[in-house]
Amino acid sequence: MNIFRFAGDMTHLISILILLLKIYATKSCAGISLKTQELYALVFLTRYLDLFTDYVSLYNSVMKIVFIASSLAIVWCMRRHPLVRRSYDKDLDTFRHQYVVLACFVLALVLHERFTFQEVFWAFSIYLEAVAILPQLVLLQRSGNVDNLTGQYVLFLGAYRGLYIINWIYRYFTEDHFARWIACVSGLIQTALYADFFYYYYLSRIKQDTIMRL
Amino acid sequence: GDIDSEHDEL
Repeated sequence: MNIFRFAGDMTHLISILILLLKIYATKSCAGISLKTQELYALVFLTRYLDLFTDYVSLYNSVMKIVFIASSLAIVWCMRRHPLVRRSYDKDLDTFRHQYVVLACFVLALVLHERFTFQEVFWAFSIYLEAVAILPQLVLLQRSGNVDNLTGQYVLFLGAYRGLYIINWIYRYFTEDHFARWIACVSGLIQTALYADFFYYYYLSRIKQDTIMRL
Repeated sequence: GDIDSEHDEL
């Protein structure tokens, strides 16, 4: 464990909690893609299949449970909470995410570290996390609604990606065997997509602020 | 399992 990875995990968790608290506080999920949140929950559920079989550390196990619980809490809020679900942009959040799930699964069947049940699902979760932001990106381009996507959410999401890349660079130079090319390549693609999301986020933000000022 | 097979990152 290095400080970059720890800080990356913390900023990732904070970004999820910021979104959950924002939805719960405002009782609104306008502008938030349920499909992206469902993909994130699927990422954690398929990545942490080893939760009960491999014990890495207390930190590792606790964080896995927290990530699964917080991502499912957001999906539950957006699907079941009587007030929140009314503000969901159902007719705008129409990205066909099932094709993304299928493509990632097929890719995981082809590209993985070892052909075992757990490893294939681990690779699947890595690929899926990289593209999970797509429905949110499309929804943002369509709705331009950044009310619930606070600046802090975007900031911590960016910090999470940046810190993880620094963590991989650090591990590459300090550990002899650092062969996590699946996570690194997929992580770089994920960071590029996040940069695209951040670009549209700030465009929408500027547009919204301009309209407010007029 | 051995370290490199174990996914120690979240």
